[in-house]
Amino acid sequence: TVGAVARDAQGHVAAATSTGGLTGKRWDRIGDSPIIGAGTYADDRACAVSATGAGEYFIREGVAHEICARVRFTGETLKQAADAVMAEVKDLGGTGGVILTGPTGEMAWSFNTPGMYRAKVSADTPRIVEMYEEE
Amino acid sequence: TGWTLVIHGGAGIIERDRVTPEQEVAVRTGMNAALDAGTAVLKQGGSAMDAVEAAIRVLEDDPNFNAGRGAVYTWDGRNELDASIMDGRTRDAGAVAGVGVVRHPISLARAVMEHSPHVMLSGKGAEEFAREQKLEIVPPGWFGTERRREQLDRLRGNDKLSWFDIDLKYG
Repeated sequence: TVGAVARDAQGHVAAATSTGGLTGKRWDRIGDSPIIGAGTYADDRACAVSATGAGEYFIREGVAHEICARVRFTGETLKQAADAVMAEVKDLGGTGGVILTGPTGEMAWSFNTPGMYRAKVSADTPRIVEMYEEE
Repeated sequence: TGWTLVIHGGAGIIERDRVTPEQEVAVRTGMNAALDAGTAVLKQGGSAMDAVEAAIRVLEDDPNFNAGRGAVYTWDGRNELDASIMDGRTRDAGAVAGVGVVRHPISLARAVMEHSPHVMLSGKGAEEFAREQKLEIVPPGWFGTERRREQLDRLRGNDKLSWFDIDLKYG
């Protein structure tokens, strides 16, 4: 799965996710990537999220929308909200990760797997490209 | 505050002793190319929507990621692609599921958002809509790679493996 989130100079956010799904999937299985609110969500009032992981768990938790809702209603930072929701995914038995950005310019990611291909850059910060958990 | 861009290329069992130096270079090169595409949009004052679509299109063309070209195989040996996009400004959204002949599923998802009254289209209907929108159609073989075929063969040939056991299972 691949994903991207962005905030433009006008302060608007967007999220996108694309995937081939799960190796060996059958029965026209669909994961979380195309499910708005599970694998993808964007709201200028909160943040933009793209997810990758065990889709069935992300669908059940409503991960992307749940993160945005926590940011919007509790005032948590993107990182706090993402870590909290990913911990709940882990409690269910699910693994994967999310990337986020928000209208304030905050960027974050959170994952509970041994690694995640991830990268970020902004108008004010140099790019970072990482793969492994310990980076 | 200026623009921001964050991308991912999948999560899973990504550990130093399981990734060859060549794979690592290829993945980092692909991620940098996607950042380049999105950054080019944002630096010129373009929209977040255009930036995320541009970044995803690069990754969909890169066989090192599980999307577009390089996507995993279904049990029946096909590539079934899903994608979605959402605009935080209006909360408009578009998604497609189970498409197999559209080179850039993310652009089809955006077309669903912008040129249909619906949020999600699937399968043959989504492909018919893609043709009507004059998006690029490719033969199903476009998406396949030898590495993904080997992963499917491993899964099919070992009944002790589950769908969740294939390495880099999410991309």
